[in-house]
Amino acid sequence: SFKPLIAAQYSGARLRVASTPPHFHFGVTNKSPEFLRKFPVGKVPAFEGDDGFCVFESNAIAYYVSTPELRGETPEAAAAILQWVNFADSDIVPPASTWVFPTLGIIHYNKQATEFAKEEVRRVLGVLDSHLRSQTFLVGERVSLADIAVVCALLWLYKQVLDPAFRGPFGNVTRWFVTCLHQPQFRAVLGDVTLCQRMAQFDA
Amino acid sequence: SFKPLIAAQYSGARLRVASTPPHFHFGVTNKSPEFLRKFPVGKVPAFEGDDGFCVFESNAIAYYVSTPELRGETPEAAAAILQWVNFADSDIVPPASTWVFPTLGIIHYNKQATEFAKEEVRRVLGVLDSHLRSQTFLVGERVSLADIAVVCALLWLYKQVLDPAFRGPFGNVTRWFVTCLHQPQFRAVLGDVTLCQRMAQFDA
Amino acid sequence: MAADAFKHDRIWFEKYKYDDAERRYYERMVNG
Repeated sequence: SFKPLIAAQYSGARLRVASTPPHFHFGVTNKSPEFLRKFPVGKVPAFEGDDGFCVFESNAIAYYVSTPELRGETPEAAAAILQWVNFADSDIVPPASTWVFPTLGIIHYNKQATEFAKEEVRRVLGVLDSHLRSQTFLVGERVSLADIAVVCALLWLYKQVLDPAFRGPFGNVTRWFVTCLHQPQFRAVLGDVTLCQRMAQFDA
Repeated sequence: SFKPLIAAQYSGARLRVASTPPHFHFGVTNKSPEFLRKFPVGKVPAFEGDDGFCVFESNAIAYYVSTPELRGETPEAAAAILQWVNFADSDIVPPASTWVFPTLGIIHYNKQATEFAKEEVRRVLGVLDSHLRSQTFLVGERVSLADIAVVCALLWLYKQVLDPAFRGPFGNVTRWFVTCLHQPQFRAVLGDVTLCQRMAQFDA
Repeated sequence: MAADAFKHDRIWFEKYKYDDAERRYYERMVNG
């Protein structure tokens, strides 16, 4: 999950990532007794600090490796950040996955579900576009966990299916998205991201 | 959503709830231009402070009306609380809805989905049971937003379908759940909750 | 990378169906 990695770029926390053999076998390591003792849910991403502190769930890990600025330094800012982080998980990730995964061959294509997901994505982009008309970033004047969460939730949409025609009405979102991608901390993790030019169709 | 209401019981924040006519017409008020100007997502629950601060998403509202203790006063505690709040949304709400909604006539019954959901609920209760073997509450020694979120996610399961046979192997969870229900702040919002004696079947 | 997202983060593809059903149920309840 990119969110903790981007957050750590801001805090300088040094994360050692174990995601491929021999350090980590997905489905094997995370089901081992040693892993389950620390992370009973048996899911990744999972974080273990040098001091032995263990936490799972990508938003919680991103929070832990963040700076106070990223977390929000007043109750209002922290609540607004939490609002957009939850919005990313509940309103963006499900339709984004439904639309994009069949184009990557990850799940089978379902026409009705895809059409519904496209409308959900349009609605979400509309909400973000009106909010970003008056904001440079989602909360306050600087990057926060809200921007990190929503950029990561939108990433595959912008890479795979949001072609210029579809994203045309949402110029504020695309401006904000590209601004975030150009932040060194995002680029260090996401690399060079090319926005979709031709809407990918499902990979039969 | 009960989470903000329970959190407010701990902080003493006075919430005026508008959820029925004439103050609030579900599907009408939350689609009105005035509502959408404040809450562009058009969803409830939505919170507006006396100072005009607006926030949507129930976890964000619960956070805002909470006390520092409920939020977690160290980065470790706050991260662990966020972990369980996310776990409730990502791992408990989906199988709980799939299993319980058909018993309330909210959605059609699907045997395969229900059987899968039952196994997911068993897995989740197993994770919580092993964690709560050594803990009174989910994070630290006192109630936090983690307990509020997970109790609310489990509520309908315990009311509708977790009969004594099903919940038998998860005694630590039931002890913790009943302890939370007996906290005056939970009781003030949830009232008297009777644990399921007979597993409800779907309501044809 | 997306496959990782799929493997790692639990995605509730059916969420919209349940949200929609819950909304309709609630509307029926509240608006009688």
